[in-house]
Amino acid sequence: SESLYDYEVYHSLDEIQSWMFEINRTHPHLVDMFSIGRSYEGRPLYVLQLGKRTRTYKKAVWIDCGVHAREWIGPAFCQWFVKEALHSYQNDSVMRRLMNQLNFYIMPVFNVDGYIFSWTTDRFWRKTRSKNAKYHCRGVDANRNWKVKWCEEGASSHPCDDTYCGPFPESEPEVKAVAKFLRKHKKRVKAYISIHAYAQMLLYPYSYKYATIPNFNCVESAALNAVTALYSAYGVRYRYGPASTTLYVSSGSSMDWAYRNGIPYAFAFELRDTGYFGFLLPEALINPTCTETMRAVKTISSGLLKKC
Amino acid sequence: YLYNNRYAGDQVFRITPSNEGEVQELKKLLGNIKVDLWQPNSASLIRNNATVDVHVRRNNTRGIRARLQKEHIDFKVFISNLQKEIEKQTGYRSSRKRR
Repeated sequence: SESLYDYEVYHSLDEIQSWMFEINRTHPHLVDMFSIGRSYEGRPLYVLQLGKRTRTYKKAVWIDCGVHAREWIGPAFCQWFVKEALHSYQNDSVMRRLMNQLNFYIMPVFNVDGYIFSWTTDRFWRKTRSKNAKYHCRGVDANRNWKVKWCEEGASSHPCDDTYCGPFPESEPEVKAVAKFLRKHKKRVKAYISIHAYAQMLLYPYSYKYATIPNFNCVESAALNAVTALYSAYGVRYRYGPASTTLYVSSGSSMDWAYRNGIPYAFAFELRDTGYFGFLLPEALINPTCTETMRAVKTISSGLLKKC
Repeated sequence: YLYNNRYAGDQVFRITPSNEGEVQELKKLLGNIKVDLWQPNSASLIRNNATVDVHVRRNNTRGIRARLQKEHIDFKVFISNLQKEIEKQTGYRSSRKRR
C-alpha cells in the first residue's frame, strides 16, 4: 500500500506504475491519472494530475522526470513531490493553497523504455530505445528531439551519439505525446519543469542561443527565489541562469520548446550532485535532494499565483 | 552481481583541460576510443576549464591514464570501481530482496 511505499529508494518502472495506480485509487478528490500516449516499445505514458477538483479555471504546472534514463534521481523526485503534495495538503497552508489554485501534471518517467533498459541492461543508458533504419545504434536524445531549432548546435545528427536529435522533430512517440498534451493545454500551463541530473543547476531559456528571453526579469527572480529556497534546506548551492551560458548551448530541448510554445516559466533542474557520485547518487541522498528541490518547486509554483 | 558484473573495473575520470590545446587533445583522445561521457553529453561540448566526467571501460583505463599523463592534462579518478558504486546505490537492497 502507499503508506508502506519507500520514497527513499529507487524503484523500477513496474513499482512506480503500481504506485501511481494506488495513489490514484486512494486519493479520488485530489488525483486523476491518465495516459497521454504510448512509448516506442508500446508502454503507456502515465501522468498524474494533482489538485483540488473545481469547475473554475485553474492555472497548471507541468513537471516531467526521467527524460534521460540514467538520471534516476529524477523519477525519485517526481514521486517525492506527489507524496509531499498529498501528505501535506491538510496541514501545510502553502501546499493547500497551491493544490486549491493550481493543477500539477506530474510525469514520473518520461522515457519509460530507456528507464527499464537502464535497470536491466545498461545502467548508463541515456536515450530512448527507438530503432534506426540505417544504423545498428538505438535511441534518440529526448532532449534534442523537440521542434525548436531542431538538430542545430549542441545536438548530433549521428544515430550512435548520445545527443542524437532523431530522424525528424518529435520523431520519438514520447516527445510527440508530451508536445501534443502541452499544445492542447497551453492556455493553462504556466510553468514547465523538467528534472535532470547531475550538476546542481536551475536552468531557464534559452538553451539554443545566447539571447535574453523577453520576460527575463520575472524568470530570473523566480529562479533566484527558487535556488534561495533550495539553499535554505541544507545549504546546498545551485547555480542558475540561462542554459546556454550556465551549462552549454543545446538545440531541440523541451524547455526551449515549452517556452516558445507560450509557457512563460520554463525550467530545467540539474539535481545533485556535482560529480562525486554522478548518476550513482546513493539512496541515502534521495531524501535531502528531494526535500531541497521540493522547496524550490513550491517557490516557483507560488510565484505563479502572484503578478510579476 | 547487478548487470552481470559488466562494470567491474570500469572507472570514471574527472578531466579538466586548462587550455585550448588540451581541449583539442582531449577531444581527439576521447574520439578514438569508445567512452561514455557523463558531463558534458558529447565531446563537441568540451571546453576550456570545464570538467569532463567520462566513464572508461576497464580495458581502456590504463591507456587513457598514460595519455593524459603524457599530455600533462589534469585528471583524477572520481569513481575507481563502477561496479562497486552501482552495487552500493541499490545493490544491497535488491540482493536482500532476491534472498
